[in-house]
Amino acid sequence: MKRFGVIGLGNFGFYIAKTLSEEKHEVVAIDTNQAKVQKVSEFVDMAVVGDATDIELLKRLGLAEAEAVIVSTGDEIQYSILITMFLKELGCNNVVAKATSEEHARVLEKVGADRVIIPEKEMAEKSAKSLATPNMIDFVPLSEDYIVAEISPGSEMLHRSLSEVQLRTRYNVQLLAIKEVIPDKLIFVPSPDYKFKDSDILLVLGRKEDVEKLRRNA
Amino acid sequence: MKRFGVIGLGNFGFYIAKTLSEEKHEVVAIDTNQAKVQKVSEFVDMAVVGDATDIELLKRLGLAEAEAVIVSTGDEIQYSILITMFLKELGCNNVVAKATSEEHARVLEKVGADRVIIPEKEMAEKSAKSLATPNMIDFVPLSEDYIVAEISPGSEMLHRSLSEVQLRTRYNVQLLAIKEVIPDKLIFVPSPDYKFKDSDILLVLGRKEDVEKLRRNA
Ligand SMILES: Nc1ncnc2c1ncn2[C@@H]1O[C@H](COP(=O)(O)OP(=O)(O)OP(=O)(O)O)[C@@H](O)[C@H]1O
Ligand SMILES: Nc1ncnc2c1ncn2[C@@H]1O[C@H](COP(=O)(O)OP(=O)(O)OP(=O)(O)O)[C@@H](O)[C@H]1O
Repeated sequence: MKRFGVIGLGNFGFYIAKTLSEEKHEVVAIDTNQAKVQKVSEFVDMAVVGDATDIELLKRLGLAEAEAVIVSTGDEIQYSILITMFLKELGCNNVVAKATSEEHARVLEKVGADRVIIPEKEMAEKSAKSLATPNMIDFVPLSEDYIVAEISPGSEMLHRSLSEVQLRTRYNVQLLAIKEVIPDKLIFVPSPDYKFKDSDILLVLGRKEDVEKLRRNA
Repeated sequence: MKRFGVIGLGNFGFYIAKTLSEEKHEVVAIDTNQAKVQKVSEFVDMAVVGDATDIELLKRLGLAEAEAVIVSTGDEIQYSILITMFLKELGCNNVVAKATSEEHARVLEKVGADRVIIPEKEMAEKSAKSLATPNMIDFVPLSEDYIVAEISPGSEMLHRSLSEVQLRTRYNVQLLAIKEVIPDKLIFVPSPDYKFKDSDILLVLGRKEDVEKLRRNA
């Protein structure tokens, strides 16, 4: 069980506080707005109405010893900048700051933020990539060019067996698992005779361009 | 090459338009604000200053035939609600709408949005999960309880070989690959003699609770 601080309870701060509480961690939440503090008080351990630019308040709440403190105080960038700087000066090991623009992100990094997130930007890039490649349902970038992706079998693969399709030799892509949808089950080491259905979801691993080629050609 | 519409060029709309253009798709971007339209005009195919609640404009721009249209017009929810409804009435197959709250999301679904995103909520949940389980760097949920996760080797695993650690028999977890950091390379089928280093990142597949157990005990 770890202590986390969440400063600023807009959407981002609210859901971070909620998720960390659901994961059974100790959450200290701060906002100047009483109604917002009220909303989280039912699930966080300590809900404080206060101004987080008050360095004494940050100290009193033990945020220097927290596992991480999330700073998400919105568009007026001077507040998240000051709060981030104060937390780092107090010795907090992991300050995660939400930025509203690239410029804001740069200043936050300069004052010591360990991680800066622009939620709309990261979700936009993720959504655009999945819109642009419609049967690549989701992907996790592993290193420069390898990805794990979920793809649906193309016309070349449907009703053919795994051994016929030869993903590794022909496409240089490794099949990790097959998610069958009806009934819902995951097959880890599919038999070479397994025949692909159009409701299957294939979990594959390979270089980004190889997975793209498989998706286009198969 | 597919056509996409992006309506509303705040952070989310801006980065979706930019990423889709980088992926070489045709992007039609609309906003009432000239400066925002100016910002995207260097990379989208068509940058239009206009009010997207004008159904004739939506028709003229061919958005009914687009692969998908992203509606991200901000806090005044009436606009994204109307625009979403109009696009569905025109026959657009995939309307992705950005919502600012759960209530806003419900209305958007009722008027036909195919997908509703609350970027801050999704990023907050993702960030909270990775903060809460610090050596589970990222995970992709595959089905009810299976996940693909990146974990760092625990004290039980360091400097021991893969065959000694016996991930499958002892932990019921499948090792998919090892990401070595120096130099940066990915090993797909590690030899049984491979010895784990503390800079390694292990890509594993297994039931969520088994991966958690491995992370805690190993
Ligand atoms: N100095 C401060 N101390 C504590 N809380 C603050 C301070 N300054 C701003 N806040 C709070 O931070 C919150 C920021 O939320 P707001 O919705 O304005 O911004 P946001 O970060 O864009 O939100 P979202 O996460 O929804 O995108 C507000 O609830 C505000 O009261
Ligand atoms: N009827 C409309 N037609 C076209 N554009 C519109 C319309 N209504 C609002 N917009 C535009 O939508 C954009 C919404 O961006 P804004 O930054 O206000 O909201 P947001 O969705 O919260 O942004 P972010 O993606 O940064 O979180 C603005 O640029 C605004 O001009």
